[in-house]
Amino acid sequence: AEETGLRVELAEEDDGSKDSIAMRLWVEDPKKLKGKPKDNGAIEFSFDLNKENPDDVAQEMVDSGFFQECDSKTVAKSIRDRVALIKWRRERCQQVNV
Amino acid sequence: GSATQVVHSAGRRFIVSPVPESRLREP
Repeated sequence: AEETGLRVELAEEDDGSKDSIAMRLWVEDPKKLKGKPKDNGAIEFSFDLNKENPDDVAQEMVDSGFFQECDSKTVAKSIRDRVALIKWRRERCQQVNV
Repeated sequence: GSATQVVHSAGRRFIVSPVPESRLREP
């Protein structure tokens, strides 16, 4: 998150069982983006951890005018990193429970 | 603060709300 200038966090508690989870993304450092983001705030959205692709969500954010096309990969990376962390945490919890 | 909603044609809903000040990075 530090390198992209974007921050993605969970917008709800992760109970470890839901496929779809609410996340919140906002711009922490606009200088790290190539284009100018829409001055908006925190964007909350739901994401299916098993079925969805961060690239698709990033493109939808671009389509919706939140970010410019040149930043779609950066947005996707930020979401992908957070999704990877959520999955890693879940796996770790399962191992501990076992 | 007030939240606004944007629905993409693919069906995903984006809810935009102000970032809580406590979450903003220190200058």
